Amino acid sequence: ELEHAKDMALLVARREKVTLDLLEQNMRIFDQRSNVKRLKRSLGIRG
Amino acid sequence: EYEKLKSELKKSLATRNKLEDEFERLEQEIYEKETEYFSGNNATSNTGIAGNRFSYGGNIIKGFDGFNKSHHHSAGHDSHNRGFNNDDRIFSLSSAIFVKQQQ
Amino acid sequence: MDPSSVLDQTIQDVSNLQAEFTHILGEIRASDTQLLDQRKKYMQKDSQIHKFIRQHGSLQEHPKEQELSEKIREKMSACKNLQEQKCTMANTALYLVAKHLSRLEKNIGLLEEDGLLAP
Repeated sequence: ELEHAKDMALLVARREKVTLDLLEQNMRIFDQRSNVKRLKRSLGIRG
Repeated sequence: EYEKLKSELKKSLATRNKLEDEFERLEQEIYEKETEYFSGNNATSNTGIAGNRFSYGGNIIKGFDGFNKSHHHSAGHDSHNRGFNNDDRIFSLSSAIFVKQQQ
Repeated sequence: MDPSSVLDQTIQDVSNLQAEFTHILGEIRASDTQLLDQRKKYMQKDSQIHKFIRQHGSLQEHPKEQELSEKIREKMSACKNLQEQKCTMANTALYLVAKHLSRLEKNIGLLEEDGLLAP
């Protein structure tokens, strides 16, 4: 019983860690996109 | 510099895709583990007493009261055998995404 | 120490585990719901920026782009804080059950050493 409960608690902890990594990745992507847009505008790159 | 930024952005997007796949895989694994655990269909459900094979599982949601006593009865008369329904999936249900998908 | 007393003691020790898990996992879900709401809001703001780009091309900046970007970053940061709290809660649940399991395994080991329990 305890082993099963521990396995599932571990999976939940992993899931939350991956969710945190995803959020941080999304923040990184947002900043990178902002930088790309800024550079495109300064270089006059369309599309 | 523009090409470098583009390349880094592409890598970040690829990493994000991998993380999303990992998330889905974990949600699926949690769901399957719950099914295995709560329906008591695990191969380790054996008291070691010859000829007796009790199915039990789910004490993490139904509590451990009477845990000792319930293993002296046969599975058919187990007063703690309350069945299993989707509301018992407390691990899966801790994810709002899972709840939304169910809805 | 004998197997029966170890079992009784363990059952007593874990008697609150069900309530603790129900509480913690409920809290994780509540925080996740909040997080999804926040995420929806910042995604809507992000969509506004991208809609403008689609309509006016990539060279023209949305008149409120700075303000929108600031708000998006704020909401993302709030989401990150919420998510960190969820991680702590999940780790707490894991710690609670691992602690009991570890103690039980140790006691089983001692009983086996004393020959009171078959390996």
